[in-house]
Amino acid sequence: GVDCSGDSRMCCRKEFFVDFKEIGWEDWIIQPEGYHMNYCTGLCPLHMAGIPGLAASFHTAVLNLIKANNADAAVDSCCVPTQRRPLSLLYYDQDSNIVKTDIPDMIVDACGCT
Amino acid sequence: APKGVWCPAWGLEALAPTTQRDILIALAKQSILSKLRLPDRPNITQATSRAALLTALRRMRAQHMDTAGSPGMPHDGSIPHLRPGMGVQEYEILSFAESGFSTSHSVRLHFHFTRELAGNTEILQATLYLFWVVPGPRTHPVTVRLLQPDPTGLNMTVASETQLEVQRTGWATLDVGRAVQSLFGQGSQMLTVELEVAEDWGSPLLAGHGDSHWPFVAAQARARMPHRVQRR
Repeated sequence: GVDCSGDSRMCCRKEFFVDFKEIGWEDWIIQPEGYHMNYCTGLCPLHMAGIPGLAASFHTAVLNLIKANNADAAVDSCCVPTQRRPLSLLYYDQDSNIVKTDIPDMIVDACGCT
Repeated sequence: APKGVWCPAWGLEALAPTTQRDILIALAKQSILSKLRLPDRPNITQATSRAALLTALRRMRAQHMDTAGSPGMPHDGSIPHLRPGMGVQEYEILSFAESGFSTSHSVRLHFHFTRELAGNTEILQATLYLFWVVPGPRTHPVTVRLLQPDPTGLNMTVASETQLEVQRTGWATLDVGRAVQSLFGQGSQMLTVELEVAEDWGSPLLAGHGDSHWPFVAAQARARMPHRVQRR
């Protein structure tokens, strides 16, 4: 995956950190101190769609062949997460119990074109 | 841009940076609360003392090591990932006792579990941790009763009774998994434990409230996943 830098307009991963103290949540979320809410953005021109390593698959290869031979059959393509990991939280619930859990697929590690 | 394509993050880039930030923060809050099944952020009435939290984490860690089970919450509070269970969300819950009715030789302890968890989760295991201070060098019998509300909800009935033999100052544990699961099954969110010691001198004492060795229940739960049909 590619991290967004400068004024890159191609599909990339943009970092965004939500600091729990800044949003007044540090009293009920014990750990961690914030959430890396990265997201995918940028363009996916047709020649980039489904490049191996970017959300590639057998179907993508077939799709590329169709596109190469018939531009009208080309389908649209979006910049989406291709690799994600859980967000681990240690927090107080309404009864002041302490709960630890891993919320799956909450942090985007890499992006790619569909 | 390819014709007719609307991709998830597109609208964001066109907005002013401050607006983008506000939207992302609102999305982050909504995403975390919905995944934790919380209607809103909890208002913490009484936070557990850090000493009690760290003592409980250490005790659970030691217990996990003894039973060679999953690496529970380590003593330093850092959060190792739970066993990644195919995207199934698992919880570890620490519920500290709230003291109830007591006499000179008995005390009731209440443990609350949130309605969000009680409704959608199955209890994998639950352990009651009691720290006894034993003045004299002999074995002391302690009766532990798990109580549950009767169908009218007005009285408490004994769900189970266990005899503990307390010989020295330290932690004693009791498996309460079945009791907590049956409470959840009845939609109740409170586990009541009654502890009774002999009336004679030198009976064992529970660590005092506010002490870092205050009783707690540690439970492992797993979210019930909505039944999904996977089609290939």
